[in-house]
Amino acid sequence: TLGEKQSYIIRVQNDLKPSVFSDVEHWYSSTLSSLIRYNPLKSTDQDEEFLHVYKTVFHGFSAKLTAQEAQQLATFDGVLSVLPDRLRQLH
Amino acid sequence: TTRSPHFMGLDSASTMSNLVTESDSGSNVVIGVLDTGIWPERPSFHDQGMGPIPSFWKGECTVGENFTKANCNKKIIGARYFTSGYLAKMGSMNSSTDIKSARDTEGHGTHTASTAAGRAVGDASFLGFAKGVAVGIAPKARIAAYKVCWKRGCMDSDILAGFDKAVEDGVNIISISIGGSAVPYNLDPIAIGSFGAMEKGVFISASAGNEGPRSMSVTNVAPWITTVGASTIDRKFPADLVLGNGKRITGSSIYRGDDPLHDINNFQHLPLIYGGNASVGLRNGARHSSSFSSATCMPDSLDKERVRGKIVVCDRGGTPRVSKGEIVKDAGGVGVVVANIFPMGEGLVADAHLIPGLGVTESAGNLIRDYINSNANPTATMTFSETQVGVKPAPVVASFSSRGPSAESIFVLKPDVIAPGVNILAAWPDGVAPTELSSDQRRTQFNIASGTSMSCPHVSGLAALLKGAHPYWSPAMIRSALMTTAYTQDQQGNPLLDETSYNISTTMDMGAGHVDPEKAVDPGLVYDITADDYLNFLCASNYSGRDIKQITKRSGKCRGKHDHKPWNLNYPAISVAIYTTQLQEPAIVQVTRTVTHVGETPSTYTVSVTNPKGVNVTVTPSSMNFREKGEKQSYVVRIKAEKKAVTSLNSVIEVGKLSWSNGKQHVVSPLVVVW
Repeated sequence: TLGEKQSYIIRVQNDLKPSVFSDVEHWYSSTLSSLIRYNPLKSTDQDEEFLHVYKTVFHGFSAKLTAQEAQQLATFDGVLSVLPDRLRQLH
Repeated sequence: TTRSPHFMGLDSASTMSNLVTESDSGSNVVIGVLDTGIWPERPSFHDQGMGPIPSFWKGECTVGENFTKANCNKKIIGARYFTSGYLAKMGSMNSSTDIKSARDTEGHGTHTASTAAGRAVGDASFLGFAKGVAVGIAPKARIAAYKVCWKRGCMDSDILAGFDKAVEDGVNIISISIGGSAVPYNLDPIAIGSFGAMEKGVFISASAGNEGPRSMSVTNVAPWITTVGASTIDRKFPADLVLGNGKRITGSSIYRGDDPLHDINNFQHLPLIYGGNASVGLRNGARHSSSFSSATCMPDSLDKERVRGKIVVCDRGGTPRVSKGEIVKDAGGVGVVVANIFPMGEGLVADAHLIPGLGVTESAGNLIRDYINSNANPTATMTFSETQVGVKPAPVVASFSSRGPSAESIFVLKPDVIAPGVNILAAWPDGVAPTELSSDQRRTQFNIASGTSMSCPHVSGLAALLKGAHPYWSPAMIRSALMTTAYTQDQQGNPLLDETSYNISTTMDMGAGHVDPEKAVDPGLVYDITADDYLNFLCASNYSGRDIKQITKRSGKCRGKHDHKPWNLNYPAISVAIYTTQLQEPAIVQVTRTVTHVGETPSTYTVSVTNPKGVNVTVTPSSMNFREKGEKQSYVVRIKAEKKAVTSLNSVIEVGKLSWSNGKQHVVSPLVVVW
């Protein structure tokens, strides 16, 4: 439903980080804040928190977003993909 | 595990296996297990006699609920847990079932970790079944546990975090017995995480899935992952259902109880009923159990009046097998028979039922239902036997093991190999019942489980041994050694069978075949693959630049009008497609492969080919002479299709093989042609 959040995995192209940010985490954080700050349905500060920040095998982060935010984020420079976080099972 | 190391030739009685010796049992190798955590107090994880932790290791033991740094040692050298994705999905954790630490409250992670790298523990068994010395495949390899799965499953975001941290910590092998549905590589976080790990030299062993015997059901199919299917070992847990007409049906069970039914001396026949004939009627004027739910013995589906005091036959499906016994018990039944239904066929796994119970095959299930339907007063009894070893034929491809071809690319053979995954005994935590049912009050140090989850850590351990013996081998070289030395015939020289039907198994069932550790340590030649090779494969497979960037962190540019073909990925198997509907003249597909000589001495290899039906295969050159270790040489395979009329719109898969031999070693590649 409108405003309902789910978690997403966001792949970022780190070499596009603007020089104004000292490290990629600040860049991610700023991107997420600017996305969520203007969302009228934002409920808590926790919405701006990352679930995980990935640095080794993957560049990017995971976070809770609305479907609209996820779509919007996918259009940002440097964002390569926004994947819904899925549940898997043991084999 | 008991028996499977012996079955794989790793505990040769007279001489210690070459692989185990050369690798020092994997002592300098770290296996990262992405799973449900670990129960560190189990004797399988003691560190007596182990050397110092490898200097490259950067991981840590994260403190959490009921888990301190003291829970790590020189065996368990890392333990982390990842909750954020799970909490975001579920809202909160049930503190009675999940605890926030790497401690395993499910059992699965303890089982897989000890299978891959458990230390030797004498007199191990599950309620007396599968007795022996339990030991992992690489008993000195170090374990790092990354808990990414919880009571209700495993979130992609946590799995990816596990990959990220494991590689940062310095693991050499990642063992992941988790899956979902097959999706394009760029949409699959396990494939994406694995690519990043592979780039850093980490070998990824993943379970193929338990959706067999359905075709195209294999998962974790990215070509940089080693995908492991499941097979049986030469051990069974027989139990018989004896019908009132004297017919004896042998099934499988690890039921152990003091119920009179268990005692063969108190052999007594009891009424037998099919669950589908015992559905509850209209209850309170509202509820009615469908025949499907009662046939599969779903909760509240059985009529207590009809079931009381009887042995109930339940079809498989819908609920866990062991829970069917619980449902029968709650309805007043005294025994349970869990019968396979189509397409499960003749595959059997042994379950630790709470009431006298056993599993039977699909054909036996049909026979039992026929007996019930044709008798006014059907009866039966059960007898339970001890563990049987030396069973033939073995190995047999497990009925449940997911099958190829890969839905993502027919040019990459999947699964890659099969390994033991049926009725595997391994360590089990305190506080978790062997059936995982809340009503099961039993607690055991070991448990017997089945699944590709169990076969995957066998290969993880094996990869650790190979990495220990050959520290500079890449992940692709390790997989190549496993695949090209795998066997497709049992010790009697008969083709490996498919448990579903006991017909001959196919390459789509077992990949290159069953792993053979002693041969894999000295494969002669290997097929290496670099990260750039995988990029070329993705380009050739029509992945866009953006798709490729999503997987690889690299530029994703496919050079100009590239001339790469997806079948030219330097895979240890060859798989091509020939579309006969467009075939005017005989079609030719040309395949290139490059081998690396990994033997210690100069050697000459000559090729032999078994043609797939309907094609003619030639190899140029037909002989290769290697002077020194590390030398690479390429060859070209021309696969020429015979001109023939199209008889079916369905694709047909024909399989042959290509083998390079120097007289001592045989480097075998399956050769698959899809028409």
